[in-house]
Amino acid sequence: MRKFAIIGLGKLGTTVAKFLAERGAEVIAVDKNADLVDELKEIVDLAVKLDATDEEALRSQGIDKVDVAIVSMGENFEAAVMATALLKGKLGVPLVITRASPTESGIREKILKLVGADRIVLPEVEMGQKLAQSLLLTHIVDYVPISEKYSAAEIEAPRSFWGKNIGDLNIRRRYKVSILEIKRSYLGKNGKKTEKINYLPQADDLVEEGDLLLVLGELEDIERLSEG
Amino acid sequence: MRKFAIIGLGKLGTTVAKFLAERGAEVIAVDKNADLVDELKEIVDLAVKLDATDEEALRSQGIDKVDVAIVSMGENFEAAVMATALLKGKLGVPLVITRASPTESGIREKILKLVGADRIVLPEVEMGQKLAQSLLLTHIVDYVPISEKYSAAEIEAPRSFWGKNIGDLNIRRRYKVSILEIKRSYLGKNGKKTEKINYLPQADDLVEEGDLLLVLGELEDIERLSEG
Ligand SMILES: Nc1ncnc2c1ncn2[C@@H]1O[C@H](COP(=O)(O)OP(=O)(O)OP(=O)(O)O)[C@@H](O)[C@H]1O
Ligand SMILES: Nc1ncnc2c1ncn2[C@@H]1O[C@H](COP(=O)(O)OP(=O)(O)OP(=O)(O)O)[C@@H](O)[C@H]1O
Repeated sequence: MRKFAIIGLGKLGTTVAKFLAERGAEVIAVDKNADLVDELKEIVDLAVKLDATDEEALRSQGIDKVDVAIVSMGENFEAAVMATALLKGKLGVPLVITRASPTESGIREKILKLVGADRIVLPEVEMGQKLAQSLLLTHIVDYVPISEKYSAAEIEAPRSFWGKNIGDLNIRRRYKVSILEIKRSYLGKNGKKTEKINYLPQADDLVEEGDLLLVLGELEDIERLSEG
Repeated sequence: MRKFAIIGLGKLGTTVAKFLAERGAEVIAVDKNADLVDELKEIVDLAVKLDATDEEALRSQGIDKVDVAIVSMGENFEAAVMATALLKGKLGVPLVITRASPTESGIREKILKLVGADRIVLPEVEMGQKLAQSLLLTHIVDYVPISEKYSAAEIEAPRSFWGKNIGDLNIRRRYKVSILEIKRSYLGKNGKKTEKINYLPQADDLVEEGDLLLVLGELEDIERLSEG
């Protein structure tokens, strides 16, 4: 498994460090704030207080031997630039992923790329755009962009589908969309709501009122299908 | 189209307000910081400086008439709780989505749900988990979770596929994975790298060295396929 270094233990850095360590990956976590370092001491292989803009400090902790480094210091742009440049330029880390804060012109992303960042992440922007896009699609419960062309989405089964079987509806030919799952809620004996999921439904499976359909296709086709 | 109110114009709030307004939605943007409000005056229908914990101020700007409100004040938890409670409890906004900051026990999310938030978003956590998961999958270039069971992923075409056509590889039967796209890079006449995408490839389409495959299936099956 690859070895990881997480530089900056804010909300993003801490989430990534914990997720990787819990699945057995070797993780070195670094921050200048001792309290944040202490929180992770029990969870990761090595958690150490140091200044990430100090090349010798990074090298002394074996950061030059990791496969991937994640730099997450959104509010401290100068430190993010310096750490990225050192990790890529001086320590030779093969993959450096740096978190940036959005600016009108994107100048921060350009500078980070210039000093060697292999990938830039902008959590609030990526999340904000996905949230806003899903809110614009009125009949769609949740939406996941997959590529330029394809999306997955959870939609309420349109009224015209209720009581009909998948074969008769001929969805792939009429709408150019595939159904991956049908999710149906039941009221159990104890009055608790339970959910049953029918994966890759067959031609004779029925669609009922209240069903949620997980579908795959182009967004326009999914919108058309969701309006039934 | 639905009417939206965006409360708090940090990175997330600003991204959502701009995305919705650029696509024609009616947006009211609110913040106590005049500079942030001024930035959006040209872009949204109404941008106004006010304290979001003041019920009369919210009502005076017609926030009780919107369909969706997004509360994005991650660092100011008390204001987020108060604004959420007012929007849902007093102003009757049908859908309130509130941004939270992660805590060890998840107590902030629980309180926000208690005072009426319909949905909670945690950008750094959701982004951090997705980033960490994609880093653990070594042969996978990018990964998109779709549901509990299904994921989409971009993988490098395994060596055993080079020079073979899709029909002969029998991928759906052997690996239980579908191929949505084959992405191939060319070096154009001017020496620039261009990309060509083959959507929903047919049985006689060839896979070549260097191709990227966009696939859909269960993560374990995708990992097995990517190791060829
Ligand atoms: N020079 C430095 N060396 C090491 N750690 C640093 C340095 N400068 C800042 N940090 C640490 O980086 C962490 C993240 O800082 P910041 O708040 O800028 O990030 P963020 O990416 O916005 O966080 P979040 O993921 O919480 O949104 C802080 O814990 C801070 O102590
Ligand atoms: N009572 C309030 N009324 C209106 N606006 C407020 C109030 N309290 C805070 N804000 C505004 O909310 C905005 C977001 O604040 P904060 O930095 O807490 O959010 P955030 O969600 O972490 O931001 P980001 O999306 O940038 O990560 C700020 O611009 C701040 O001025």
